This record gives sequence, C-alpha cells and structure tokens, in this order.
Amino acid sequence: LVLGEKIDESFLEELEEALIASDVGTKTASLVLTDLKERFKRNELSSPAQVRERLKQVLFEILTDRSAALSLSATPSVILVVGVNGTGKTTTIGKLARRLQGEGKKVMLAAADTFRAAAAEQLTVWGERNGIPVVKHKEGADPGAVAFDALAAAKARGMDVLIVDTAGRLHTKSNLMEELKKVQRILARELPGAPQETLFVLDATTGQNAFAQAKTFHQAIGVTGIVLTKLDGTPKGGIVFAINKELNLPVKFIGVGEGIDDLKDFDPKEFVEALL
Amino acid sequence: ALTGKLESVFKKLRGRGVLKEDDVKEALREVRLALLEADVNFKVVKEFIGKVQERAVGQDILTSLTPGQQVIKVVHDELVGLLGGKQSKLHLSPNPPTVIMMVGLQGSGKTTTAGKLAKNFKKDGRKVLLVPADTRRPAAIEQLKTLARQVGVDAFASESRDPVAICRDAKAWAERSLYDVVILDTAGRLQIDELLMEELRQIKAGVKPQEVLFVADAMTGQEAVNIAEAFNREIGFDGVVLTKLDGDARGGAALSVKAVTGKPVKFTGMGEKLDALEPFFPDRMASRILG
Ligand SMILES: Nc1nc2c(ncn2[C@@H]2O[C@H](COP(=O)(O)OP(=O)(O)OP(=O)(O)O)[C@@H](O)[C@H]2O)c(=O)[nH]1
Ligand SMILES: Nc1nc2c(ncn2[C@@H]2O[C@H](COP(=O)(O)OP(=O)(O)OP(=O)(O)O)[C@@H](O)[C@H]2O)c(=O)[nH]1
Ligand SMILES: [Mg+2]
Ligand SMILES: [Mg+2]
Repeated sequence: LVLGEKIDESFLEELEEALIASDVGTKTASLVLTDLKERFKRNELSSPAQVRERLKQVLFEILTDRSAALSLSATPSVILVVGVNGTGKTTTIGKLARRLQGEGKKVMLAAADTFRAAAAEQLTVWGERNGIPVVKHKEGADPGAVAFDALAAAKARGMDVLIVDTAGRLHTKSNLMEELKKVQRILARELPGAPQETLFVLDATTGQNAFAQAKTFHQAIGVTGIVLTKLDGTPKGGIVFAINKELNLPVKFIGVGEGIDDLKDFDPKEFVEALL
Repeated sequence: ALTGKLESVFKKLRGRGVLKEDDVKEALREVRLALLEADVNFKVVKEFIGKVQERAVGQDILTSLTPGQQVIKVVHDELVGLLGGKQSKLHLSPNPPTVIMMVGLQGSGKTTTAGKLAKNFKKDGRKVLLVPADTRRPAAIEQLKTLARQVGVDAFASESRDPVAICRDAKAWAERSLYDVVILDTAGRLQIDELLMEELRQIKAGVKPQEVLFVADAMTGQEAVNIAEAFNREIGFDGVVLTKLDGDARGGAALSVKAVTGKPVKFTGMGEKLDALEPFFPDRMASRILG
C-alpha cells in the first residue's frame, strides 16, 4: 500500500483495490471504506498514515475476541477435520498430532476418508512420522464404521486425543454432507460431547466461495474453528473477515508449509499487518 | 441476479433510442461488482469494463431487448470472446509418445486429472503410461498407482527419488515400449519456490513435453493472476485445466488466467470420479461467471 501525501479519491480507490486484491470481497471492502470515509468527513483522519492505522484497527476488531484455543478437556477428546477437496486436511492432522504430542498428549488418528485413492496410506505416513497409531479400514469401507472403531480403540487405549480425517467434499453435494453428519452422530453417540472440536480446513488461495463453504459446513455439523492453510504462498486469506464477522467462526491455526512443524497459532495482529 | 440489477438501472431508459454513456457507466458498476464477487482479478475487471464501455456506448437499443439485457449481451459476448478464441484441443504428437506434463499449486487436482486424462486416452484406444513423479507428498506415488489400476493403464515404476530422472527414464521407456501417451504427474508447489520451479524447468527440458497443463482450482481468488503468470513465465504452459467446477464457485479465475497468460482452458474437472473431465465451453463459463 503506497501512501501519497493526501487523502483523495485515487487514494481511497487504491485502498479499496488493495483490500479486494487480498480477497476480502466487495462487501467487507465497502464496510471498511465507509468507516474510513465517515471518519475522514468528521476530520478524525488527516493523513494517509492515520487512515492506514484506522484501517488496521477496523480489520483487527473483526478478528479478535474469538476463542482460538482448542477445548480438549475430555478423555479422549475428539477433533473432527472437514473441508472441501485438497485444502490440506490430512497434512494439517499430521502437524496437529505433532503439536499435541509436544504438549504431552497421547494422540490417535482415524482414517475416515475411505473414498479417495491412497487416502489411508497418506494418513498412515503421518501417523508413522509421529509414532502414533492410525485406525483404518479398506478403501470403500463406511467412514462411520472407521470413526466408531477408532473411538472405541481410543477409549480402550487411554488416548487423550482422537483426530478424525474425513474425505474432501464440495459443500454443494448434499449426500456427502449427510455422510459427514452421520460420522458426527456416530462420534456423539459413542462419546457424549464428541467431537469436542470440528475444524474446517480452508485453503488461503480460495476466493469468495469460501464463505458459502464455511456457512454450509457450519450449518450441517457445527464448526468450532478454522485452519487457514497454504499461507506460505502469496494469497492474503482476506476471506476470513466475512467468515469471522457473519458466521462467528474463529481461525485457530494457520498452515505455513508442508512440513510437520508448519502449523502456527493464528495471530490476528500479524495477519492484519501481512494483509496490507 | 445481474439481469435484475441492470433492469432497475435502466428503468428510466424506456423510450430512449441509444445507450448513453452515463447509463452504461452505472450499469457497468453492477457488472464490476458481479465480476469481483465471481473472483475475477480486479485488474482484469478494470480492463474488461473499459472495453465493454467502449463497445456499449452509442449502440442502438435493439427492439427485441431491454437496455439492461442489451448491456448484458455486450458483456456476455465480450466474456465469451476473451475465454474462447484459440483452439483448445490437446496436441497429439505425430511421433509418439505424446508427453503431457501436469503442473500447479498444492491440492489443485493434478493427480486426479492425470487419471482422468489416462481414462480418456484409453477409451480412444491409446496405450497410456502414467508417471508418478511426486516423490515428496506422502503416498502420492501410491495414489497415482491406484488410479492407474482403476483405469487399467500402466504406471511407471522407478527406484529413483529424483523427479527429473524419473521423467527422463519414463519417456525413454515409453519410446522403447511404444506407448502413445505419457502423462507426468508432478508434485504441487508454490510459484514462489525457486528451487521447485527450477525442478519443473529441468523436468520440462529433459522430456520436451508436447503439452504442459496448468491445473488450477476453480475456487481460486484474486491470486490466480499472479500464480498463473508466474507458472507461465517460469515454466511455460500450453493449456489450463480448471478443476472442481462441480461446486458453486463462479470460476472467475478462468478469466483471470486467460487474460494474463493468453493460454486457453482446455478441460474442466467436474467431479472426483475418473470420468468427470469435460471440454471447456466458453459460453457456459461466461454465464457462470456473470451469475
Ligand atoms: N505450501 C503448503 N502446502 C500445504 C499446506 N497444507 C497442505 N499442503 C499441501 O496441500 C496438498 C493437499 O494436502 P492434503 O493434506 O492431501 O489435503 P486434503 O484436504 O486432505 O485433500 P483431500 O483429502 O484430497 O480432500 C499437499 O500437497 C500438501 O502438502 C500448507 O500449509 N502449505
Ligand atoms: N469435486 C471435485 N474434486 C476434485 C476434482 N479434481 C480433483 N478433485 C479432488 O481434489 C483433491 C485433490 O486432488 P489431487 O489430485 O490429489 O490434487 P493434486 O494437485 O495432485 O495435489 P498435490 O499433489 O498435493 O499438489 C482430491 O480429493 C480429489 O479427489 C474435481 O474436478 N471435482
Ligand atoms: Mg485428505
Ligand atoms: Mg498430486
């Protein structure tokens, strides 16, 4: 964001373009710009630097005041990982397992993606990298059955956390969303309160469709947090503002690479700084 | 939808004969919003709106259309022109094997698309070799081998962990064993990863593919322009496959990629199953982007 000497029409246009370029969307951009224009009219902002500070503040306020911690007090606690195809669910589970183990927790994984080629094999590698057990069935098995068996094993073996990997699915496929609801029902039936966390994994390169995805998954199974992946690339991930604001869903973690340690806590201040 | 919005903009135009500049400008503000909401890159939108403005102003209002419909027609036709144009077929080599190389960001659908292409070629009676050259992602080789089994084609087996060597050896093997088509599946990578982009360059130099296909997710946002431009500049591709169009993403990335690289979308991924690959229809895409 190159700041000139005065706040004029072209300066505000540049600001709007910077916001749009970050994928915040036209609605959020217009919201933010309206705030800035009103303050400017009331003479509360007299320099581009002040406008920039106010802009950061407005964006920051959309993101804060959300619970970013994981609620894992139950034994075992279940984390259900969901999202559309290719966003980074399986990889995120591998990273999350490493982090939770680092906190002294006993972790088990459930390969409930029984559809995609080599999905269980992929999760198994992440299990091996962590030295933790992975419950899996044959390809084509019922995902609910995997979830059931994994939860039974997690209870029997005194696990602290069970992380359930699911197949990527487009939110527009109602039969696949029903399948996901069924997996969740099975977990809840076998352990009241499960899944304690339902993480929606979202690719940071995603544009405005992200909102429809988050909304549909949230309405179907109740999302407790978002993992925003691939932020080590060039996208800014501006889609999270509308998701935070209108759906009240907090970003809990960000994915910043393909390695086992490439998972960071979401830091709203850092995120807003990087956006601009 | 957009038609409705433009209708209200043009309500006051009843009885006038020509599309005036101010009216067109106001209508195009709505079109701009629609395109941005469809994830078309804002720079591409700016340029596009400028072109449409020139074409629309001063046009006689056709008696068969309302002014709103007429502006949409200009917009739609301009979009189709931008998205279509060049021949978007795959180039099969007169001297087999034809080598096709899949490239793109992580998770865009390269491996699945490689399987879909293999299935298509097999249906046409071609002898296909799938080459798993992603030695990085856990079980990636296993994933492509599974797809090869499902389609009923061969997967190249290699002891090497070097993608450049794997691809070179695969092509040599395909030439000796008289394959018609070789499809190279590469690891997903960031366009800003210099080492990995260099790896792609070396693979390309080593096998000289007839077709390099850039596989892009239809839900990609504003960054589609930068990503595609970098892949085209650093590696060079011949066509684009836009995947996951079976969702409800508007797919503005299609316009962004075409506008900035000039390379055509050749196929669309319409599902997870191996028969879900369709040719690209510019007019359907234009309607989808406009919403
Ligand atoms: N650069 C980068 N790549 C990532 C990140 N997270 C995941 N990936 C890569 O994205 C690709 C897809 O990751 P997966 O974990 O298979 O995604 P998924 O959501 O499980 O995919 P499906 O199960 O097929 O829906 C892989 O190549 C990962 O290495 C990240 O934070 N940064
Ligand atoms: N719905 C839908 N899913 C698709 C389509 N194409 C691919 N997928 C899914 O997207 C996910 C990622 O596909 P992959 O083929 O593994 O993607 P990739 O580009 O090879 O991923 P990396 O090798 O990690 O970069 C998988 O779940 C696929 O089933 C499509 O056209 N529609
Ligand atoms: Mg997965
Ligand atoms: Mg792949």
